[in-house]
Amino acid sequence: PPPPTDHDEL
Amino acid sequence: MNVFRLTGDIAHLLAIILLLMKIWKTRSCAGVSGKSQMMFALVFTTRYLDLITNFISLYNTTMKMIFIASSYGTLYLMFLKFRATYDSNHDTFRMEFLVVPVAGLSFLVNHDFSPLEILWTFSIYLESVAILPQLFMISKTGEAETITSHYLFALGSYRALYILNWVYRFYFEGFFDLIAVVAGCVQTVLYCDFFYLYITKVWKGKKLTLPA
Repeated sequence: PPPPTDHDEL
Repeated sequence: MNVFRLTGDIAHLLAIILLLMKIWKTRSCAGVSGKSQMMFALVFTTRYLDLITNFISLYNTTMKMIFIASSYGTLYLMFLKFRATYDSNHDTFRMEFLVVPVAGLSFLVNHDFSPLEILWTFSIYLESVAILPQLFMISKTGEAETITSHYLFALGSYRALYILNWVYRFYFEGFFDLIAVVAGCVQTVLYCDFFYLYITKVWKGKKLTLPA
């Protein structure tokens, strides 16, 4: 998968 | 949200509350590294800039605001209210040895070369090593107050629980963030020596002291 940039983690 | 991430967040919150309580109740920040705390405030500030640009959930927004506010609250207690108790003679780790390389690395290795993304990456890298001045301080004094060791245990557990969360998310959600995972593993490894001492000493009712 593409690297995530909508950072939903804290 | 899975159980590892939730317990990780709770451990993180607990760590921050423990530290604030220790300082407030003892009216002293002796044994706490102001440099680690400054870097944590920088970590939260640079990571949570997306509060302005991106809404994820009420939980996410609330936790981010608590983390930012509590990190500055800790700095206020350490450097203003209880400044006289700050043990600066033992807090001698050079922050620039961490901040400068971490800033350089965040420009070189990131998901996207944009200001917010570089700042997020900087915060992830900086968080992984921000505890070093605190661990260095303990190694210099050779001991830590029991409440401080509980704080460190909760703080270290948080990223270890996040590793389990990433394993879970990889298998069940197809989610994989290499930067967060590598930095999170580095962060957790740095605590291993402390975890060993904590379990073998503090869990047996003794104070955390380093072997001579």
